[in-house]
Amino acid sequence: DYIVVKAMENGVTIVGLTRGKDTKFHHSEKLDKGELWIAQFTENTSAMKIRGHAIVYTKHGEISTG
Amino acid sequence: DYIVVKAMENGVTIVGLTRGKDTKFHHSEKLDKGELWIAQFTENTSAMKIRGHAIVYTKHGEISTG
Amino acid sequence: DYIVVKAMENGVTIVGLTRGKDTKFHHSEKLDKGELWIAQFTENTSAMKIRGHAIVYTKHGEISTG
Amino acid sequence: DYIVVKAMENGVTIVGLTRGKDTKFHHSEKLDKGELWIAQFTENTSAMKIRGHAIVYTKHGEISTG
Amino acid sequence: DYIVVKAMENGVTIVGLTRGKDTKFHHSEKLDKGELWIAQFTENTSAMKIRGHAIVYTKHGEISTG
Amino acid sequence: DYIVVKAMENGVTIVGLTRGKDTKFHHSEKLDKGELWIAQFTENTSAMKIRGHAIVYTKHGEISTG
Amino acid sequence: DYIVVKAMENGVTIVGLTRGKDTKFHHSEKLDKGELWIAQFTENTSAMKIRGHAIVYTKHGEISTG
Amino acid sequence: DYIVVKAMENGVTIVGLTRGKDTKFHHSEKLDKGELWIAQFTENTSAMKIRGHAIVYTKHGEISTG
Amino acid sequence: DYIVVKAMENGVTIVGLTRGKDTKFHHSEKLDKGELWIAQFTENTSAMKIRGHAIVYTKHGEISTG
Amino acid sequence: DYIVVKAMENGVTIVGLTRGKDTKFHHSEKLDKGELWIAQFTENTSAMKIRGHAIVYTKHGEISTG
Amino acid sequence: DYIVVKAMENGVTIVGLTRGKDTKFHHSEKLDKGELWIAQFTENTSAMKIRGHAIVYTKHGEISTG
Ligand SMILES: N[C@@H](Cc1c[nH]c2ccccc12)C(=O)O
Ligand SMILES: N[C@@H](Cc1c[nH]c2ccccc12)C(=O)O
Ligand SMILES: N[C@@H](Cc1c[nH]c2ccccc12)C(=O)O
Ligand SMILES: N[C@@H](Cc1c[nH]c2ccccc12)C(=O)O
Ligand SMILES: N[C@@H](Cc1c[nH]c2ccccc12)C(=O)O
Ligand SMILES: N[C@@H](Cc1c[nH]c2ccccc12)C(=O)O
Ligand SMILES: N[C@@H](Cc1c[nH]c2ccccc12)C(=O)O
Ligand SMILES: N[C@@H](Cc1c[nH]c2ccccc12)C(=O)O
Ligand SMILES: N[C@@H](Cc1c[nH]c2ccccc12)C(=O)O
Ligand SMILES: N[C@@H](Cc1c[nH]c2ccccc12)C(=O)O
Ligand SMILES: N[C@@H](Cc1c[nH]c2ccccc12)C(=O)O
Repeated sequence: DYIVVKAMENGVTIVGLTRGKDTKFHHSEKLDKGELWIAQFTENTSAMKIRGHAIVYTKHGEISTG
Repeated sequence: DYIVVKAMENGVTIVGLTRGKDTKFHHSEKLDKGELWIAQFTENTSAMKIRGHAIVYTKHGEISTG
Repeated sequence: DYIVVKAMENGVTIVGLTRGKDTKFHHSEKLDKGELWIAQFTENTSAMKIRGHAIVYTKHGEISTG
Repeated sequence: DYIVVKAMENGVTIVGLTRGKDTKFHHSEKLDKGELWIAQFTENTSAMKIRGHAIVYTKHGEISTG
Repeated sequence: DYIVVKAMENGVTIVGLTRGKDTKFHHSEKLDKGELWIAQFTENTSAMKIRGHAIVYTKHGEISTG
Repeated sequence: DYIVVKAMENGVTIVGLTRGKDTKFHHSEKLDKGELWIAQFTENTSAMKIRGHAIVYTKHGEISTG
Repeated sequence: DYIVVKAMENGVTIVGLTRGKDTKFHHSEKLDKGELWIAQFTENTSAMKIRGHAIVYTKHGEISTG
Repeated sequence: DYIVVKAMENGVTIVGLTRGKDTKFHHSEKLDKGELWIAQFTENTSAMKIRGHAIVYTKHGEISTG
Repeated sequence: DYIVVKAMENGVTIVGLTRGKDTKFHHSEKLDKGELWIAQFTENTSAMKIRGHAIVYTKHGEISTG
Repeated sequence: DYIVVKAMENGVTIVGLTRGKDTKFHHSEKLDKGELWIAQFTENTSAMKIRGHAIVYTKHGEISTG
Repeated sequence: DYIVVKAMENGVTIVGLTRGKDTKFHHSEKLDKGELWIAQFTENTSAMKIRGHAIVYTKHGEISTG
């Protein structure tokens, strides 16, 4: 399973949160306008948080944020 | 399996509840308007509770809350 | 497999019943109007009971209760 | 695999029957009108019997009883 | 895999036959009109026989008997 | 995998043939008109033979015999 | 995986050929008109040959022979 | 996975080629007009070659040869 | 997974290339017009090359070559 | 799971990010206009970032970048 | 999973890149016009790069290059 994030403005951030008993930020990725981020759920990432104006492509459809 | 939550107002909260004999809150995530939360069911999370005005994307369709 | 419950009034309750030889209540969750509960079947939960006015989203479709 | 039972009157009963060489009642659940029962087939339950006026949602469609 | 039997008259019977080298009756369930029987194929049951006026819901469609 | 046989006359027979190097009859089931036989392929049964006027429901469709 | 053969005349034959380095006839089944043969591919059967006027139902569709 | 070959003339041949480092003929089957050959890919057969006028039914559709 | 090649002229060749660190020709099959070649990807074959006028049937559709 | 990137201008870059606790660049691939890059998620790559004008083909659809 | 490349001109190249921590060219295949290359992702190949005028058939659709 992976999701796709297309930044519609500069400064869109995608945060990866840790899998396990704790839920902490382990990585934050900044995107410029037009850039694409494609990321899986993994052994280390069981949740993601997205800020800024972007289009997020998931198995449940396309969702615009920001 | 993951769900997607798009906050339609500030202060939307998603609570993760523990898997196992006990059912307790283990994490609560606050979203500002427009932010997106994408989270899986995991070894530690077998139930979630969502409060506030949001759109929740699940395999059973899009559901608006609040 | 998970189901989704959207409370259409205050005081909707979802009860989790134990897996195994015995069938007992192990957890009861109260929802206020507009709140959403998303929960899996697990090693500890093999049946659920829902009371009050709600919409329940399952793989067999959307079902209104209460 | 789970089925869903929506009681359309008081006193609807769902009986779980044992898996294995013997086929005996191991649990009987009573529902009031409007209540919902969602239950899996499990290590202990390989058959169910439903009495009373209800709608039963299964992978083979919606079936009304009683 | 499970099948669903809806009795359209009193006295509908569903017989479970044993899995293995022998094929014998191991359980017979009587249904009254309107009652529903939902049963899986199991380690002990590899064939079923249905008598009386009923509707049987299977993966190959709905079939009326009797 | 299971098939369903609906007898359209008395005396319909379904024969189960053995799995393995030999192919022999291990069970023969007689159906009266209107009766239903539902049977899986199993560790002991890898072929079936049907005689008489019946409707046989398989994953390849409904087939009338006799 | 199984196929279904409906004999449209007397004397239709289905031959099972051995799995393994050798390809030999291990069983030949004769059908009378209207009879049905349903058979899986197995540990002992990896090919079949059909002679005579019949309809053969496979995952690739219905095929008439003879 | 299996394919089906229906001979549209006498003398249609299906050759099975060996799995492994070598690719050799291990069996050749001759069909008369109207006969049907149904064969799996196996531990010993990873390629097939078909000569003569026939219809070959595969997961990629029906293909006429010769 | 298998592909199907139908030769539309004499001299169509299908080459199997080795799986592993090296990529070498291990088998080349010549087809006459109208002949059919059906071959799997295997432990020894992870790529194929096709020359000459043919129709190649794959899970991505029918493709004509040459 | 693999994605496909078609460069619509020179200098399109696809970066592979490491799987595991750390998220670092492990490879960056430059494409000229018209070139195609097809890459899987792997034991070493759990996220990718794409810059420049390209079309990216994913299971969630075709997405243009840059 | 495999992809298919149909060369629309001479000199189309498909490069296989190594799986693992390093990403290096391990094989480059040259195609003449009309030739077809069908190749899987493997233990040794987790990315491919295609240059020149070709049609590439993938699970995400047909894509023209060059
Ligand atoms: N650490 C949590 C992260 C998480 C996943 N899904 C969630 C839903 C709600 C809250 C937290 C989470 C876990 O792995 O389970
Ligand atoms: N601790 C419970 C949480 C839970 C999951 N599904 C439920 C349904 C109802 C009530 C509680 C739950 C469990 O893992 O089983
Ligand atoms: N303890 C029971 C709960 C149950 C599941 N499905 C049921 C159906 C009917 C009655 C009880 C049940 C079990 O795990 O099997
Ligand atoms: N004890 C039986 C219950 C059962 C399942 N399916 C049935 C069908 C018919 C009769 C009984 C059954 C078993 O596990 O097999
Ligand atoms: N004892 C038999 C029952 C059976 C299953 N499928 C059948 C088909 C025909 C006759 C008998 C059967 C078995 O397990 O195999
Ligand atoms: N004993 C045979 C029965 C059989 C299955 N499929 C067949 C097809 C043709 C002839 C016989 C068979 C076997 O298990 O393989
Ligand atoms: N003995 C052969 C039978 C066979 C299966 N598929 C075939 C295709 C062609 C020729 C023979 C066969 C095998 O198991 O592999
Ligand atoms: N012996 C070869 C046969 C083969 C399968 N697919 C092929 C494609 C091309 C050439 C040969 C083959 C193998 O098992 O791999
Ligand atoms: N020996 C290579 C063959 C190969 C498969 N797919 C490829 C793609 C491109 C180049 C070579 C290949 C391997 O098994 O991986
Ligand atoms: N190293 C991270 C990379 C990653 C995957 N998905 C992510 C989502 C958000 C941020 C980082 C990631 C991991 O394997 O989990
Ligand atoms: N060696 C890398 C190759 C690779 C696969 N997917 C990628 C995406 C981007 C960059 C490199 C890659 C790996 O196996 O993971």
